[in-house]
Amino acid sequence: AIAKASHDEL
Amino acid sequence: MNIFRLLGDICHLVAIIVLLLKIWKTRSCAGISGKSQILFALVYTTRYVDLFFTYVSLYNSVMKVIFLASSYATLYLIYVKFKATYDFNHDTFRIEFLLIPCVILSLLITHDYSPVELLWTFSIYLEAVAILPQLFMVSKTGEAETITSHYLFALGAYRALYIVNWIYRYYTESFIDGIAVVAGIIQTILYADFFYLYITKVLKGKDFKLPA
Repeated sequence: AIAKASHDEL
Repeated sequence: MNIFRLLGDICHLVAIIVLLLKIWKTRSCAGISGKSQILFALVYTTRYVDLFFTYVSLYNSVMKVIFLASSYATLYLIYVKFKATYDFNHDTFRIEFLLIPCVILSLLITHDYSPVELLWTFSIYLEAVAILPQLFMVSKTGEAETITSHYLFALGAYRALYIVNWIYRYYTESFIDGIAVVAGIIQTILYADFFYLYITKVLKGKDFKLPA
């Protein structure tokens, strides 16, 4: 499982 | 995007609009913690600094602008336009006791030490505790206007729905962000006793009063 570098959530 | 996150964002938007309308219509910010609103404005400012150089989607950018604009508009209403109705006697939570630990924690536990990422991490930690001055104020006054309780319910429901969104994303796209999840769970737990009172009282038409 990865945490995306760019945050796509508000 | 998934339905849980969309519903969460809608709850968040509803909460912010309900608060703005409450203050604007009643021309009063009685019972509202200006300190919590300062923290929320700080949360959006530090989290959305990438607004101008990271484009995720039109929806994402539009919502960021709405959240930023409405949080500063709320501050303006509380501290400028309806300043006379601001209940500073009951809004006494020491927010430095929230800000400093969040700064320290965001330096200790973060995905990356770039400025934007550190600000994002700080905003995640701060959002988890930003409602505390408001909940503290409600506990001091022992009650809240019904409209304020609707605001708090929507605000609490938004992050609770985000937790469902994170579970959904974990199983569908094996995506997980531990920092956001842990902070989101803490944030939602802080609303737990409020949720209980809201559901057992406000939804039964009673006033929102804390047991004396």
